[in-house]
Amino acid sequence: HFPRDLKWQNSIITFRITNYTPDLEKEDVDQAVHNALNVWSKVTPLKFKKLREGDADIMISFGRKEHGDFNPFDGPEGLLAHAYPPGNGIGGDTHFDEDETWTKDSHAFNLFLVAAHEFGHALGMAHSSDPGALMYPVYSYSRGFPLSEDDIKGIQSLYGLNPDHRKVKPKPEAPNKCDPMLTIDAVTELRGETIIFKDSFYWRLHPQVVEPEQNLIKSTWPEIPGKVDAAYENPEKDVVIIFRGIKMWALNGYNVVEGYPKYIHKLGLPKSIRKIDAAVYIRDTGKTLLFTDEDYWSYNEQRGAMDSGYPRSIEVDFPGIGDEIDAAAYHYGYLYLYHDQVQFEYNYSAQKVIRIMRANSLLNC
Amino acid sequence: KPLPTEETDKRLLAEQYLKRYYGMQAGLQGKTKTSDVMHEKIREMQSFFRLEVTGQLDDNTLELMKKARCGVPDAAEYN
Repeated sequence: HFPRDLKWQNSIITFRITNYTPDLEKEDVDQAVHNALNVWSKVTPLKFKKLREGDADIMISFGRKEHGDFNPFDGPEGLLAHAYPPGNGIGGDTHFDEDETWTKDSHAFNLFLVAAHEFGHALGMAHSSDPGALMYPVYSYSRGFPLSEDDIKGIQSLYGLNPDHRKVKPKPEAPNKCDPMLTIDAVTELRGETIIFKDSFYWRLHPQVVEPEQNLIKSTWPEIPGKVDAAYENPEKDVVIIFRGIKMWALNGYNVVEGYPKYIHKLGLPKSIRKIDAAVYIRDTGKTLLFTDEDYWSYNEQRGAMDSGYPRSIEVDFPGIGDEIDAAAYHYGYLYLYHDQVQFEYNYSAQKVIRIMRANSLLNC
Repeated sequence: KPLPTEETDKRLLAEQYLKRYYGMQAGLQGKTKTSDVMHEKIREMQSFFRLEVTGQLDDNTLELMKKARCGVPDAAEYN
């Protein structure tokens, strides 16, 4: 919250759109504003009333550079919008930078998402340091209901609950990389960096940078699912394959390869397989190991077909690691197999567990 | 006037960012090296964004400063 927990004293708050951006149809702007206010009214007793003239609590406008409040915008990108906390006069007013490109999809800046964030300020919410929260100050694109538990807790401590608030499904909180109970969904290399997937987030770890960077999956790859089961990189083809359920996507750098998603059964897996737990490309053999429940399969990347003699038992062929894994990586003859909070360093040729570490030691914890 | 170097550009970007979002006052920065006030504000920003707190303008910190964001200050007393 802002200092002194600034808030509106009434539960009916008025708003007025004073001008429109030419980037979108007028109806689309109205819809974005309506939906953005709805986000907050879903979880509080607040109601919003549209005014067509006169002074409203929340005056909404688009402007560029100096636009009348001595708090100028800065041209394209950088600063997108700002809003004033509840109060008289300029309090609650919300301004969008007209030098940005406003959209209703994942391109450039989605007006609904920015408006929902700014209306959070107009209602008394300050910035959150949770990268999964709508009130996080950096723009990221996401689909679905945009409020996280952190946002909901914040707004409800100002205005109370909406009796129907159980209907909304908040976004998960961003996972804490050094949580000793952290488990990993998937791990892959991507052009020399390591990408670690967990819930709707991923960490990007550069070999020369100590601190991993955390982002929402959807904000980087809006086309792939918000949660990943398994992933691997084939550096020879310069692609990363992402698995979720019975579908897979191919990424070339940060772009999704055309023709995807495809069904995992195209790889030669039987239809009974509905999910891949982990995948890893073994550079020395040109084979990709696909782990499903207690078994694993070997896919020959060059032939584009499954090797015969599979599936084989994980427990039998990888003694010492148990019978299931969550994620896998391969570096210089060693397999790194993740299960629950544990990471096994496994000598692939000697078939021996060399070290057991915490899963998040990968994230320098 | 000499052309700005890459280092000067980074410092200018950081100064502008810290003034806007972390309430760093103008005129307190050293001409040639980063002042204590600026180090302190960088630390504040790094701590807010859960970056490694070094007080230095490392690549992660600069990359975050370049991202599109909301204009409301993060941690400053609201003015």
